[in-house]
Amino acid sequence: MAVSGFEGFEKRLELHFFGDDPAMFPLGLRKLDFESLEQVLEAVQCSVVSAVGNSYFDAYVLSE
Amino acid sequence: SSLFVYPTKIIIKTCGTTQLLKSIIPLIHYAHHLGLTLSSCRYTRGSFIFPKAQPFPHTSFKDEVTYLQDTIPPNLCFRKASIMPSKSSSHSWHVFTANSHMPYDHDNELFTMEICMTELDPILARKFFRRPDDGKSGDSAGKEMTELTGINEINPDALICDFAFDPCGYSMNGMDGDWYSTIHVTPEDGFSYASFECVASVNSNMGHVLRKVLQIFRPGTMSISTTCSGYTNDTWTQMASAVEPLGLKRRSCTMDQFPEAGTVVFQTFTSRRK
Repeated sequence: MAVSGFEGFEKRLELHFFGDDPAMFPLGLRKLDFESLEQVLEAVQCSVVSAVGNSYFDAYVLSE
Repeated sequence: SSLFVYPTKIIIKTCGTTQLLKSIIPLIHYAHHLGLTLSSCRYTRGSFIFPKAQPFPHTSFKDEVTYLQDTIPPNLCFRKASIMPSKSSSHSWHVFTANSHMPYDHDNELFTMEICMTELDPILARKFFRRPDDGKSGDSAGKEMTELTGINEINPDALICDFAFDPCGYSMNGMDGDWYSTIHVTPEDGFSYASFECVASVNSNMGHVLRKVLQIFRPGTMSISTTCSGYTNDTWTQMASAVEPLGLKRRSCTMDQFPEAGTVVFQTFTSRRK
């Protein structure tokens, strides 16, 4: 393998969901607890280093 | 790397040797427990600088597509994978989309813009190195970089969450209502890279944003990918018009349509100084 530095080019994944129960929509995926998100990110091999949210969505800065 | 969680949408963007596609199975699982079903999947990336360092399933686009095809549920039956070329064999845009019959919440007024920049101006890139033993937290050093570089001026209305890595590197997420933006920087000379991504209205003037981004990084090479849910994606002409007066010349432009997903336009630019 060639001598390599840190890979900058990102991989980007966008997933959309729908539900039969519109009552779930106000929070929907935002109801996922932090432990579940951490498990998802463990599979990806990164973790949360910083987070912020507003009334529309939550944003996380991840390691790597 | 960044993660955005909306009520019915998740966006994950990761760099390095992360195994992003391995998030799909657990996300489908957790969403199912919330009464939500996957209706759309879009995976994009540029050409890796160090492709041989990537772990499975990111070992090749063919492997990634096979993994996606095998992982996403069959109700997402409108599928397409495409490598959008440029004039340079080392800069291609890789796109996979899959959508279900049931249309998700298409918003034809919005588009996603993904900018990848390499060969950053070395003097500007130095601003993304931390001072040795600065005694600051990643959050505090990130905030300092955000202000020092002018990133906070791209959208003065945005709430910014930023982080500086040690010894170098920077990530930020911006929030403006339900619109996000994100920047990631690896500033090391020889393989410097920065990305900017945002969602915006097709009617918004992206000239200011592009000018600020180019002033902050002054890349030698840049690609812009725009994705629009509708089939009338003409925002790309706006991008080229805004970028070319800033010293970048367009070298290629490729357009492709994806079933039930919209139109992707991939453009590459290089500095006129090259």
